[in-house]
Amino acid sequence: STVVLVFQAPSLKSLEREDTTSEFRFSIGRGDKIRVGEALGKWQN
Amino acid sequence: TSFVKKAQASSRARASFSSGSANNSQGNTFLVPGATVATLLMLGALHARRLYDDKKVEEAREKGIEVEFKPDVKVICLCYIFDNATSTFHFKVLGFLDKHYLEEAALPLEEYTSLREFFVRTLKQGSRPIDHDPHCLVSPVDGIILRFGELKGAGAMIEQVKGFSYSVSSLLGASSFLPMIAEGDVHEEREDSAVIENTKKSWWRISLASPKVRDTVSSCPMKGLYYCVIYLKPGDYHRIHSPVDWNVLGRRHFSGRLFPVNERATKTIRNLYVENERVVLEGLWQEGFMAIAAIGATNIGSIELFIEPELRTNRPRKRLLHSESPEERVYEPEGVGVMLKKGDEVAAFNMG
Repeated sequence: STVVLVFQAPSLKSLEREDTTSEFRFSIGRGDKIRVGEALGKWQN
Repeated sequence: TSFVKKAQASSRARASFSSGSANNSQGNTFLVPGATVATLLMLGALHARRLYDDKKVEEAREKGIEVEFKPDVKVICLCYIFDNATSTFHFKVLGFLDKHYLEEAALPLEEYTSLREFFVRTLKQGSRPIDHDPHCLVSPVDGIILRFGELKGAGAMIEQVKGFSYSVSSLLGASSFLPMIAEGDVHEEREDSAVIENTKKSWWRISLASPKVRDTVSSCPMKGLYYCVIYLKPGDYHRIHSPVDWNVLGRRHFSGRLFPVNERATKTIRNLYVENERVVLEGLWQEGFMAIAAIGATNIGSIELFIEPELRTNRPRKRLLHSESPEERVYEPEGVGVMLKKGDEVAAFNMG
């Protein structure tokens, strides 16, 4: 079985426009094992 | 007798076509019936010997003599080689399972009455600590990361493997609330983006009021739309959790096939994830759009939604009448839907 996540997150474009100071970055790599609750990606405020 | 006669007749017929090999054919004629007769005689002899032995044991018991078990060489070999080796092997396999799966299961192994129950097991409290950083998005499942990235370009394609791609709209449904824009409007969108961002939910309301089929070729995803594909191996923890705090506004069920989703299948079956049965949840979180697609596979029977227990998937009739249009449901109250916290259980992959 497979799960696909599709989501909106802060991007570089919003940097130009708003006070956002960071874009979303994945903290994983292809082939990594991951468990429920572990971070997929982060952004700074 | 009739079988032997028929065999002889067919052999003679063959011999008439090849006169040179007449002697060989004559030899084969008696080989098959001879072997059959010998086997029958041997079985008869063995049965007669067993009857004789049983009669002797019965006579001995009548006289008050209890026959003792006398293991021969064959039994001793079986006991010492196969039994011991097998039990040791079982112990090692169970030890491996114990380390990787049983240790985390909420209940002891004997509490699970079937493999199906164990497959959808819950875990002990605290086995999966949730990263509560408000600026992070967590994994909804235990699995292996297959693909991830930002959706860009016409059609917003996700690469299955090199050469095989599928569009996000096909995966989530043509009436998805994906924040897409027409390709020609990309530049206009840059100027209007401030307005769009200020009214984040407006596109949702418009989509909900009049769901339309989007042309996946001529439309592009809005900037900042990401995806992640996670594969769950057989034996992994098969429950799906919420990746963030969000409001689930709708559900879409595609009654498809149940192809395997292993590495080999992804390389050979085009549009594998779009063909398989799946349940899609869509909604909103603090940064905008959010969707989770739970895709079934051969080892998965059905997908269970905890926020909608009455939903039934993997129904034979539905699979026979496989169609493009999914079954949809909008969660009430409209615009709010079902609120989920980060780490909450959302769904489970069932066996059967």
